[in-house]
Amino acid sequence: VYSSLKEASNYIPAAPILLPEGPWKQIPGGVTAAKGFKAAGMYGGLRAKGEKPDLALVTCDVDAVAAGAFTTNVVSAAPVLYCKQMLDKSKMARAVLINAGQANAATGDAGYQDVIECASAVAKLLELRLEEVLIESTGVIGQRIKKDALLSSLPKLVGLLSSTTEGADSAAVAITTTDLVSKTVAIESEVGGTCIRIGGMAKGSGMIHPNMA
Amino acid sequence: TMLGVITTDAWVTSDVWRKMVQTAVNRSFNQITVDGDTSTNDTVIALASGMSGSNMISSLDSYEAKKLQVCLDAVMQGLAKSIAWDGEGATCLIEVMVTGTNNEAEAAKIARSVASSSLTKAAVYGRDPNWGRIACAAGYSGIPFQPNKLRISLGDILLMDGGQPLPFDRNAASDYLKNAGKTHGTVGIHISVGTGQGSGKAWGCDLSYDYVKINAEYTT
Repeated sequence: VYSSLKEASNYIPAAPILLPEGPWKQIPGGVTAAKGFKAAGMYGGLRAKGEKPDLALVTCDVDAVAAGAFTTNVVSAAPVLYCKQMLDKSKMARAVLINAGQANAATGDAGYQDVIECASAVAKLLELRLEEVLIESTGVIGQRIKKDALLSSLPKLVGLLSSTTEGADSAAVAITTTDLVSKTVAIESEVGGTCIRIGGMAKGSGMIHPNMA
Repeated sequence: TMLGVITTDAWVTSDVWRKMVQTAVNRSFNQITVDGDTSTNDTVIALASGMSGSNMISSLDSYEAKKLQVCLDAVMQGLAKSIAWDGEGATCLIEVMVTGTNNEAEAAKIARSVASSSLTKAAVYGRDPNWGRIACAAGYSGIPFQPNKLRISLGDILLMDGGQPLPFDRNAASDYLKNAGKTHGTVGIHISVGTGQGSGKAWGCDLSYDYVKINAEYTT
């Protein structure tokens, strides 16, 4: 597991993260720095060309309080519609599955059905309820996701989940599309006398003018 | 498309967390731009496990909530800036800082209008300290201000003050832009539009030939 995560995380360099000054310390780990979180990224055969990792999973060991911000573009992708519904239904979540390669946008009812099938497969593997699984997709608009390749990769992806920095870094690579660098960061600070950690990963290089709500 | 996943082990109630996340998104991801295209897929998911053992944060007005908010803002800003830094074809990050407005939202709108301006972005790529394009982009932002209060600087070089263009060292200003492009560094554009307390930032990147090349080839 370690060596495949390590290999995946080295596929592209990491972006320099320009953190503002403040009462925090930057630490390694990205999305797995905070307690309770695991992540993994792998090549699942979704990208049009090349073997850069293209499938990522982030999980929480306990029910996590969940929030989301979504595009206000009225032509919203199927995973956006799905996540908004799930977060309307549930305040908590346990997993986020992210695929690169196809955006599953402008794919109509069939695209929405694909989201349900993928989320259901993750829920089954992790023994979760459907509404505890959220989905993000990015890539070519108008194409449905390569569902067979995605579904057949899930058991291996779940097996790769790790609370290490390599888990976070491999996931940060797997969510990229035209990005030249991966984007991942974590900080540690004291809140109310307790040390807390916040970590994150992001992707994006083109079609960037977010108006999320 | 931008995607984000944020995780924390702070213990926070759902309604407080959802408001905090939207505030942080407004101060970060909603303040970046590369090409003016708002994607069909933009999403940020933020999960709080509560496993740090901290006290539960159940009010936005508490000290703990304010502390968690600034930490969340910082993480999202760090990630948002790296997206603009890595904009397709970019040679440098552009950080636009606006002060002197009535409130944070007005400053943020002017800043994003300048960061989104194709002419300003192309001028930065051409290493041209084109204060006129910056003034123009601030002027069409939709936020009213007195043109004779407009002050614009590029890094430490003052280009305009009190609405009047100033004599400045063009070579030094152009070298400032060249150096940022050489090091894939940051170009700072500072704009003041008055004496109000509002301030805000936006981030973008310069517009190069490569942006067109990349997107002419990335076909459906």
